[in-house]
Parts: sequence; structure tokens; C-alpha cells
Amino acid sequence: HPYDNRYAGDKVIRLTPKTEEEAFALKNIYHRLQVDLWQPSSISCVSEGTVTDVHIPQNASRTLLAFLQEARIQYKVLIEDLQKAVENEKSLQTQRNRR
Amino acid sequence: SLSEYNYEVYHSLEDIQNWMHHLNQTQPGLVRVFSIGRSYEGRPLFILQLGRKSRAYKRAVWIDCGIHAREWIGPAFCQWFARDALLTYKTDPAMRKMLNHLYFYIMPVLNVDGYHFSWTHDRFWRKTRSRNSRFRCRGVDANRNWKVKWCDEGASAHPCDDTYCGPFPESEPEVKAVADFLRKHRKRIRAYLSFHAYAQMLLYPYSYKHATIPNVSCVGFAAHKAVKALRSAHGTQYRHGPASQTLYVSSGNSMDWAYKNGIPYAFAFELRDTGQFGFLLPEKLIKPTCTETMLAVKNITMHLLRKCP
Repeated sequence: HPYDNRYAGDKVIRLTPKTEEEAFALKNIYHRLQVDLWQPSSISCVSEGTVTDVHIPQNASRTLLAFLQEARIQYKVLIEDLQKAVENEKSLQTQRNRR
Repeated sequence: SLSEYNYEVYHSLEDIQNWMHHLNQTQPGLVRVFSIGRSYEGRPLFILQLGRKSRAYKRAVWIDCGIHAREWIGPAFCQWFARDALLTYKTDPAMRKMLNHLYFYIMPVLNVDGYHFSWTHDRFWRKTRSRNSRFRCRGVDANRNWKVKWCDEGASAHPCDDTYCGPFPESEPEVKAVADFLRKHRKRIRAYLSFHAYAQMLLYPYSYKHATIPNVSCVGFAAHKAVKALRSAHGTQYRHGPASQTLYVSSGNSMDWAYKNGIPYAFAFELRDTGQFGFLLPEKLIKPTCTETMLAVKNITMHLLRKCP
């Protein structure tokens, strides 16, 4: 598996905070969990209405998703399994050549 | 040969550099490859000069890709551009005019250390790979390290953050090497294009502040036409506008620096997609992404050659 399967179980989720309170809460939890922010590039850019795409590792996803459900912040899972997406990035031919 | 290299797959840094050297040897009339310095980890920083060689004064367009390591579609496009330019020089009057009247300076991978690291260790690495003496974290955001409102809004002073601006402007040897080159050739270089992913946007200055550039009617119109040309290929929708409004405020980036240093047309492309794959754009989408982007880049370049109304 590419990258030693390190992204297995990781997810990418999309959140768009509807209020400044939601944005503030998200920024706090992003800092706490030290998420990999895909967009925007900086946590400081997150505010009301900002589309945020977050890569969360498997061991942090439960904490983040529980927080989002409790705070009633809507989210959408963009990539369910990041390792699969990494593998699918390269065509079958490229994967075959690598093997 | 040009036709044997596969432009529809992502290539390692070594592959890309070998490809550049191959072009240098096989296309002497239109290609010159040279180095402008070395990266933090000692890798050469290669530039492809594309254009009919001439002793006469020629204006130039600068194109860089791979400022952020994980944005692989950028370097893929830079390679595609070179291929398309060389393949269509004889058959496409517009391309022939461009290569006869201009030089293109193409840097397929600016952040060579980061790109290599994203291939070998961490697919989602963004920054350079420079070390920090006081912190365990490595790397500087190569698009926050330029001397234009450096380390202000949208950048971070903390070395462990992904938007770390660095200990001082142009601290990164890669950034300094490019800045030195652009300063040296500032009078000839009329356009600066930087390729990133992902958001499907064509941006122009300013990024560091909410203000309008003096030549907005020219630059904005060029962006509008470029996006329209891009859309004509596959219907892909791109937004366009000043980066601070269209995307977000960020200080210390290369596009703003290029503009401030006298390059009148400065753009940043955020290529496909808008989130379905993000940085992991599948290889099968390289071709449509690059063919539509070519239309935008050619449109901007022709606009530049005609001069702004």
C-alpha cells in the first residue's frame, strides 16, 4: 500500500459554519486536534460562511464527529477513506508499473 | 521522445528533471534548461526556457508550479504546457507567435524538497523542508515567504503551522532564487502565472489587502476572457477575481510580490477540482484539466501580446 497504509481510516469532511459562534467553535477544535486543513490554508481564515475541508486522522475522527453532532454543526464527508482515495489517484497502469 | 513521455500520469521529481534534461538535448532551437540555485536540501532548481532563441530583446512570461508540495496537478500542468507548446509550435499560429515573440520561463516544481517528500513520505505535505533550530517542526509556507506585507494576515509566525511565514522574508532558498531571477529580469517579464490547487479559480492581486489594483480593467478583463476560454473546453466553471475577495486574505505570497515588483499581469490559478477529490485529482482527469487550462494561459498570453485596451 502506498505510504505504508498510513491514511487508512482517515477522512476528509466539509463544514461551512453558519454563524460566527460555530466558526469560533470549529477553530478551537481544529487547533485542539491539530487537523490538516485542506481549505482554507489557515485556521485563522475560518469564519461564518467559509467552506472548510478538513483531513482528520482515524483516531481523531470520532472526537470531531461527536463534537459536530453535539454542536449540531452540519458536515459532509467528502472522502470516506483517504487511503483508498490515495490509491485511486493513480491509474491502474501506474499502480501496475509500480508493482 | 516527447511523445513517449506520459503526460497523463503524475511524475516523481527525478522523472521531471530527467524529462527536462531530455528536452534540453532534443529541442535545442526552442528549449534551454538552466539552474537558478539549490534548494534547502541541495537539489538543483531547474527552469525551462521555452521560445525561439533570439539575440533580440524578447519579453517573457514566468510560470511556476509546485509551490505547495501536495498540489500535484500543478507540476503536471507545467509539463503539459511545455509539451503542448513544443508539439504545436509549427501547426498552431498562436503558439508560434507566442514562442517567437516571447520566452516562457517555466519552473515545473518550485518546492522541490517538499514535492519529493510528498512522493516518499507524506502525500499531504505543503511546506518546504527547512529546519527550525528552536522547534521540532520543519518547513515554511513558500507562498507566505515573499517580501510583501510579510507575515501579516493569513500567515502564521509559528513554525509548526502550515502557513508559517518563515524567520524572515525570502528565508527559503527556493523563494530567494526565484525572487532573484524575477528581480534580474523584471523589465522583460510581463506576466507571472502561478499554479496551485484546488478551488477552480483564476485570481489576481491583491491577496494581502482588500483594495483594487490600478490596472484592474485590464487584468480583470484578461481574467474574464481566460475563464471563458477555459470553460469552452469541457464546461468547467472557474471563478475569477482579486484573491483577497475571491479566496481569502493572505500576505507574503508570490503573486502579490510579482505585481509589486513591476510585473503588470500577475495571476494565480487554483486548478481542479472543488473538493470531490481535492489534492488527489485522479490521473484520468489530468488531460481535461490541462487542456482547458492551456486555453486560459494562451488567452492571457495573447492578451498580453496585444496589450491592454
